[in-house]
Amino acid sequence: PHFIIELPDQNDALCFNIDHKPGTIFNLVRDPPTGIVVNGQIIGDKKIIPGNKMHTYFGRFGIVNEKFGIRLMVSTKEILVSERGKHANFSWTNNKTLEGLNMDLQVIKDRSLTVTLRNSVKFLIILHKIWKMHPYHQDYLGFYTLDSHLFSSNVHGLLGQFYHGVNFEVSDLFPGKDPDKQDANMFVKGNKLTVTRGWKRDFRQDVKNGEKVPCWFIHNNGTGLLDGVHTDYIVSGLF
Amino acid sequence: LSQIEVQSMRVDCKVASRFAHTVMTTKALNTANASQEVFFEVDLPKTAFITNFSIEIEGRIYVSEVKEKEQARQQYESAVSSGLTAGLVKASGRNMETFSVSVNIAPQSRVTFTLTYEELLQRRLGSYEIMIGVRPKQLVQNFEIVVDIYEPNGIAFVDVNGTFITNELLPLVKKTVTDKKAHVYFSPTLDQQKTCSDCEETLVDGDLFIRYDVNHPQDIGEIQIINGYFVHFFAPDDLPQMPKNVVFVIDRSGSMEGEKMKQTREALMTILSELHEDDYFGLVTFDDTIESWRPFLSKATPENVTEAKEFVKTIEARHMTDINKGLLFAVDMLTTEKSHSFPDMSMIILLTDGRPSSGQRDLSKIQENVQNAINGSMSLFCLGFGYDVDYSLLDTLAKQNDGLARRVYEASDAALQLQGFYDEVATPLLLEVNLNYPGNAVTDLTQSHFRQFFKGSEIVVAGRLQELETNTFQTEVSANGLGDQFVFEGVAIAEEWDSVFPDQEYIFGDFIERLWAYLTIQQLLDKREKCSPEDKENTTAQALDLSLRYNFVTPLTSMVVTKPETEDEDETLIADKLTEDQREDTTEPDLSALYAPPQKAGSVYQVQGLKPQNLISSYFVDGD
Repeated sequence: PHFIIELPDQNDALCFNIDHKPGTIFNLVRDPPTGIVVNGQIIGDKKIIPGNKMHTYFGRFGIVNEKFGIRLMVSTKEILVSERGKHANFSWTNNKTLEGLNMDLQVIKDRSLTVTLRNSVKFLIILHKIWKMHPYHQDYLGFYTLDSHLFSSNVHGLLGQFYHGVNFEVSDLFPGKDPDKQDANMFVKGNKLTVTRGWKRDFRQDVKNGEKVPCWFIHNNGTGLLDGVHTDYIVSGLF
Repeated sequence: LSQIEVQSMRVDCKVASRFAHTVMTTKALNTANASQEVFFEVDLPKTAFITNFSIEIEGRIYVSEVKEKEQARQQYESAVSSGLTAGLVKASGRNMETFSVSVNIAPQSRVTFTLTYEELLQRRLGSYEIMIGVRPKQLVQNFEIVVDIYEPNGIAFVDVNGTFITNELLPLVKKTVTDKKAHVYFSPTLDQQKTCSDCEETLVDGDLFIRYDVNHPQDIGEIQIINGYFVHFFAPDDLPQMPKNVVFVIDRSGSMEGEKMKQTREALMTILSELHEDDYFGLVTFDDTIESWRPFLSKATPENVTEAKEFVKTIEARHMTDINKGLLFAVDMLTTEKSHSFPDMSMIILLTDGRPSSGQRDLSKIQENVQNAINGSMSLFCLGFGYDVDYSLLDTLAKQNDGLARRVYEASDAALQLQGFYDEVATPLLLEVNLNYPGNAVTDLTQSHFRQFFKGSEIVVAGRLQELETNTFQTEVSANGLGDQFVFEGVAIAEEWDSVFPDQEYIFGDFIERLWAYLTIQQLLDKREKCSPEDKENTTAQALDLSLRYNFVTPLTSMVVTKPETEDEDETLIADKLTEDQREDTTEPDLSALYAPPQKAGSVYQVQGLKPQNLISSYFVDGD
């Protein structure tokens, strides 16, 4: 999956990929004081395009709010909600709005799910539908944090560690390995990294084509930008 | 120019199911110790829509943007009024347009130009044609043309031809054809490009033509479904030919005098010889008076044809032009003769060079009169001679009456062009062709009813599937053939393209969707010509929306090209799609390059991270 950290007050963005064995579950957000946890399980392509390397995407997310006893499992096939022992099942194929005491859900048919947890956070999950007969690709999900300001200062995870900003400096550009892109040195979290100027896509407005977000790309699964390494974020289950 | 080294020039053309996507890339280096102007000039087919253009200079990319035409014009209005204009797209020859731009390059700097365009290849006289203009104007270190054709129904043949200065280069074209794929590769070395061993001039100067055809199923046709869109090709050639009634309406006004009249006579002599014996025909000549060879249609027997040829020899140019009366006379002739003993298919072929100068001269009135008289009962084909022809009148007349217009260029082969056009419509195989898709599986269909189908051509219908998951749907084709009506029914099934073309990522992308968009835009643009003023607004809006959505430079949009001019200023130019009217005069630049207010280059590479305060940050994870 492509991770994008937009920092509008710096008018810039950081991005990195995390690739690992399909089936691996990563922790994206963990905030013990609010009891919110978001984990995501990655899937691969149906098969690898000859000559290319395996790409991975998120195929399932598990969202937990321990305080309210909420568990939400979102996959490319279905959306399962449980709240203090009560269960409900939603499909991506219909528009649906659910306003609960502690959580609001809004499903836009075959497109997106907005999750609002009362007095805490708002997430958007985008369904990328792929033609079923596509020989290589399959449906996958995108995860966008729409509102994170109520998270505690202890929030962590692959995304969560950036919710309260990150300090970095970038040196002048210089020619990189890829003749079509420029590299630079980035100083971040005490590390000096070689980063590449590139762009990733934000699919919130246009789920098909996305909108290009220029960003500094951090190589090797975000090593040096992340606290620890990406494998430190592997967890055993969605919940 | 000698100090500009063209390091590489690559034309990469991919065709899948007749939809061609071509990327032309040129890389050049300024070896001089001073700044120099580098020119990028390429030819593209006039049926193509430009979709992208970029200039990359020393790592910085200047990307162009497709905008609504009026919006782009208004943006640069002040520049227009100050007269700062130049052409980015110009008509070039009969079938091509030239896109050209130049940029000032610093000493020892590199520049890369990349132009992308797309088109749906049309089947004419039994083949599709890919045209690639090849004019590098100097020797190129790495010169490559790579064409890959993917046709899931099988390729019948591929022919490669070129109009280079000499034919020495043609044997260098490598062609590989397997069942469903064809690969054409042309990459002459520096030595092979030279006109002589010590020369610096290049032999590579001309057009490369690749003609091919596919295997055409004779029942419901060929249907491709990919990513929620489909395209349906229908071209059954193995059908008996239908006889037709045809009236040639020949302009013999004063402006036809000389070469045009001579060429018309020559062409008619050949066309008459090739009439099928079951056809009925008539000859109507007009200036400000109307005369016909015979007041009634004649069967194309050898005797009648011989007599008609004698009449053709006597046609002389004189007087004024009354197109209205000439056409109404022909309609009347065909209508009067319509009975059981005559064929069902009737057509008028109008040959004219000029604007009406006698009788009814109000163009909209002429269109109205002709459309009312024809009333959907026959087709009108128009051939326009000369650069001063009022082509839009002919184009509209033809489109309003199920026909098409073609320009006949006043060159030595005008007679051949005329004959070639006639050959395209000489052999009708079907009438009233309907491609139906029962049920609710498909939506956003392009035109699915066609008044006639000619041998060697192809009917194309595209549409969107209601559900992405739909991989089968009902299809029904009905038409009137020789004898009686026939109906074919079948089920369209998405093919496992993976097994057909396992290595190609391109074909699993959005090309059928873009094909659909291209065809829809073309048809909406045509529809504008014949619909009411109220509908015109809506039709234009739809065509514009699609042009912008798919980044096509159509007659409704402009591509704003940004290029660096000086250290502080970027220059903005505009590339437009030519209309037939604009192509009339190929000697004048047609369109404007408009100078925008200076823009500051804005790159910030030093940043200091801060905690987000009131600003909304985004943290997300996704794939692309």
